[in-house]
Amino acid sequence: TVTTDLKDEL
Amino acid sequence: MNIFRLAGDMTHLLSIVVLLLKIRTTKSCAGISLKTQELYVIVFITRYLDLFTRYVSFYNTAMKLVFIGTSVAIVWYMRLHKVVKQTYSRDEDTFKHYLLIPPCFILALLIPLEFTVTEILWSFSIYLEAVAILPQLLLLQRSSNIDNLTGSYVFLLGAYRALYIVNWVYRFFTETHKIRWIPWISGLVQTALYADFFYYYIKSWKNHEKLRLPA
Repeated sequence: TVTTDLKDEL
Repeated sequence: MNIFRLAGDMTHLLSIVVLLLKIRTTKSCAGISLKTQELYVIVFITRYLDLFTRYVSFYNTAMKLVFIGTSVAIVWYMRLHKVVKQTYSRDEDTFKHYLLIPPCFILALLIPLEFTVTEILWSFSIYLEAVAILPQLLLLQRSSNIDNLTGSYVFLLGAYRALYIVNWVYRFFTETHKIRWIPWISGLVQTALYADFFYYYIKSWKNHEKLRLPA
């Protein structure tokens, strides 16, 4: 989902 | 991980190192806004709530701990360290930073990434980070002379998010092909707030003159 690719950033 | 994001993270880390260097070596936090530093503690804590629940990579976890730890340490130095706290420009650091929190929180409730507690707080931290530099920029305008370390700190802080914007463009075209309104628009606003600082900083650097911001 969208949230996953957001969360590998600081 | 791409080169732009790594450069962004390293620039962000370097800005914090420069600030800690200034505070520790000169035992002074003159010209540094405590309010901006306090906002950054809130930004990091609300953004990294998944620190213990989601493992992305060693790098990711380590950097989150460093950002939270150093931002708390800086606020500790400015509030409690017996020598440093005397040098805080209290009567110039007057931006009512607590007024920034409700609008960012309401915006996070209206436009969260997903309507869950962690995502609302994550969106809140993105919005808050965009405006967290305002007290510091106001303080710089009031400071008669800005020392090199303070100027470098703010420059690096602004540059890191500009590098993140390049990272987002790169990822859009190479990986996700997804538009990410929340970080993109906030990141553009955040970087735009530094625009006039960047202009005067680069001008002072080119002309080898003291950095001064017009009041």
